[in-house]
Amino acid sequence: GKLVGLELCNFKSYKGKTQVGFGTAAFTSIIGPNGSGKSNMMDAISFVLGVRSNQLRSRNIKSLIYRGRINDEDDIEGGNDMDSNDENDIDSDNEIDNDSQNDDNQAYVIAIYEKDNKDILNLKRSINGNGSSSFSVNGVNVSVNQYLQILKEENILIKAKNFLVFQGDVEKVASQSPLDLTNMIENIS
Amino acid sequence: GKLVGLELCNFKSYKGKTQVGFGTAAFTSIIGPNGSGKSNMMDAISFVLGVRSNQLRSRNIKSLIYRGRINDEDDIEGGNDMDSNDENDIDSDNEIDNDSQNDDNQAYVIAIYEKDNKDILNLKRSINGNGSSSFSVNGVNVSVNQYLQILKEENILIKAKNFLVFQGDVEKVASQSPLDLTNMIENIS
Amino acid sequence: RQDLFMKAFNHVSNNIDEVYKELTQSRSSPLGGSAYLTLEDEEEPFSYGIKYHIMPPLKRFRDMENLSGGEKTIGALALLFAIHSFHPSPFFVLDEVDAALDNANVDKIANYITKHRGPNFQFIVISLKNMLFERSDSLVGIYRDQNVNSSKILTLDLRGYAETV
Amino acid sequence: RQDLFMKAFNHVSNNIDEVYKELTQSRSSPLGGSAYLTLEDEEEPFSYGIKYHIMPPLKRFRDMENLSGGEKTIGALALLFAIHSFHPSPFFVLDEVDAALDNANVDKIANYITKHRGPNFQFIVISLKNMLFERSDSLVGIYRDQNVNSSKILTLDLRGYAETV
Ligand SMILES: Nc1ncnc2c1ncn2[C@@H]1O[C@H](COP(=O)(O)OP(=O)(O)OP(=O)(O)O)[C@@H](O)[C@H]1O
Ligand SMILES: Nc1ncnc2c1ncn2[C@@H]1O[C@H](COP(=O)(O)OP(=O)(O)OP(=O)(O)O)[C@@H](O)[C@H]1O
Ligand SMILES: [Mg+2]
Ligand SMILES: [Mg+2]
Repeated sequence: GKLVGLELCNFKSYKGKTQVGFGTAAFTSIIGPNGSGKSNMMDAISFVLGVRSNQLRSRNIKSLIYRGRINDEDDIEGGNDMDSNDENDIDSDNEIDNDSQNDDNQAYVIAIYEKDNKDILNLKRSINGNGSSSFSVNGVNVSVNQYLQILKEENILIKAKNFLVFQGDVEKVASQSPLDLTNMIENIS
Repeated sequence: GKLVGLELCNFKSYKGKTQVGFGTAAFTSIIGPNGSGKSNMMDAISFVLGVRSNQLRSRNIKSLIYRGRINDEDDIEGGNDMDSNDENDIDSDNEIDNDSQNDDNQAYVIAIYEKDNKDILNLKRSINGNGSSSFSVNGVNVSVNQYLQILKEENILIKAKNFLVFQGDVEKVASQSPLDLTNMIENIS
Repeated sequence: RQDLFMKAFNHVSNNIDEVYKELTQSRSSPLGGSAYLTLEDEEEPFSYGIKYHIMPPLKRFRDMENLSGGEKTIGALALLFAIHSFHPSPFFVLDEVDAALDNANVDKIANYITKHRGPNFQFIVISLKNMLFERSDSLVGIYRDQNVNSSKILTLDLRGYAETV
Repeated sequence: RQDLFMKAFNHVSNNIDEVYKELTQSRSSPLGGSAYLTLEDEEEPFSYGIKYHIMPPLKRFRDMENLSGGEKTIGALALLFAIHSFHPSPFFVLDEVDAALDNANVDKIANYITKHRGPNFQFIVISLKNMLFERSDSLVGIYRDQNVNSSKILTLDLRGYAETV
């Protein structure tokens, strides 16, 4: 099978709906300047496959949702500088409205996957208001275990994650401890 | 002041004596293919300034000494493959002689440093047979504390190490814990 | 459980040298380097570990800790690709794995990917180096649209363009 | 002890924003981003910590954990250069700090170094990117001499050559 495309909705730095297609290409490169959103795209792929948010550079699932404004709670504790920022940002009230509108919309990622027999699977993982996530396959809600089982049938083993190499992690793979290496092999066995 | 040049003797991948001059350049780049010895050159600079061997990718001081042959003790436990390597390497006996010749020579690094008043300091740190190291300034043996004091007068604060950024460490500087950051500031105060 | 583990271990162990050689062959070293895995304890593989040994081309055997950044990266990719061949997942996502590589090694990774990609082995690679991304079938360009404070996407199929010489 | 600490802290805290702006200014953002340090506990700086906050140009304020690899690298270099200005050591040695940077940011680092280098501020930089090393005064080329199984060195003073256009 292969990953044919993705749809992101309010995921990390992607506001609203964003679609990306990989078409029939077997080798796709993602390029762009620093801070543009490349690793966030990989986070979207990892998220929709069931990887936990703490491995996606986020404290919790809710911080994966797109945030337009300066609304990190702990940022406000950052001292006076923060207040002066708000003043400069006179349209910030409008911004807040926008933002809460975003918060109304849920955030989700859909992976469009084509199986070897050309069947299409729409794998969707959404973030709910209460910080939990729900899973669906072709529009039908499923439990997380059913979801992971469907992935496993496609040899997508989230526990092993040997096919996802996050930024800065590659060298660690070679110099990991012997026990970690055993673990890695065990996860694929 | 400035670092005018270096002399390495049997240090890491540098066999025998190697000299390098930075001349009057205020911005020097070290370039070369992967595995050629660039980071080893930085290790030589760090070593001569008093940085401990465990921060130079080495288990102990002796592994900083140039090794020509396959002579890692733990390598030999690596299984049959090792034996077949030795066979291929039929001149390995000669190699061993070479190597023990190397071991006769000690290993050292000299940093040639020019003070603001144009005085030259030859800062030397050598590795002794028993795995300890000794320090000398312009040919006169000094204790490690005297050595570090002379460096401190030049604002070379080895404890802070804020002027040495090892390969792969730069991002960690920005995301270090608040207590580590306090430590960093304290070391320069 | 032990049988399954040993099956996986033996598969990877038999493959790793071939993959590593393919990633390290060059004009100056047609054979490439060598790599292998050893079990710290043959009897109880679970409770002990697996040691990974690499010998870059033209070099003496070195412990992992002595290898350079680029040498470790190549060793890591060889291990990942060897493990992948056991239960091949349909795709790989690699985020700037070429950061520590010199141009010669970037070229070797590009060669490996273009040779092994296919309908059942899809590569999605994030890279800042044109020597790697210009070899791909298609590009996904990401930029930040300042007006709406959001990341945006452009896609371009490279297969329509003639090979740049 | 506390006085010395506060003196260092205040110096770095007053400098960090200026250095960060210098490293992040560009045509699209003439002002650059902003950066500052806060003490977690004003009374007892030793026992608590110092928090470092960065706001890349044209972005909302973000916690360190949300920043990208390249954004963190620029933030780290700004902090290192700001700390350096307190008790300036005579030289800096930087080993492939440009690995995560795109070309625009490599150029900014090269500009900063060429502007601040001088008789009392020497930069020794290890790099694989020609956009950085071609800006230096001199080059030290390292290669492996296979015959003697050793690293060897060549030096080249670039100042004699005309600027490449
Ligand atoms: N929940 C969120 N809402 C809005 N923006 C976010 C959110 N989480 C992260 N970001 C933004 O995403 C940016 C980081 O993006 P990302 O890590 O994908 O960059 P990148 O393209 O990988 O860059 P690099 O080449 O430096 O690695 C940060 O600047 C941050 O502002
Ligand atoms: N004691 C030693 N004796 C001989 N060779 C050594 C010794 N210690 C390390 N080496 C060799 O040095 C090489 C690594 O060099 P170094 O880390 O300086 O490379 P580099 O030029 O920084 O490469 P990269 O660009 O990949 O970071 C290893 O391949 C190793 O074989
Ligand atoms: Mg990234
Ligand atoms: Mg290196």
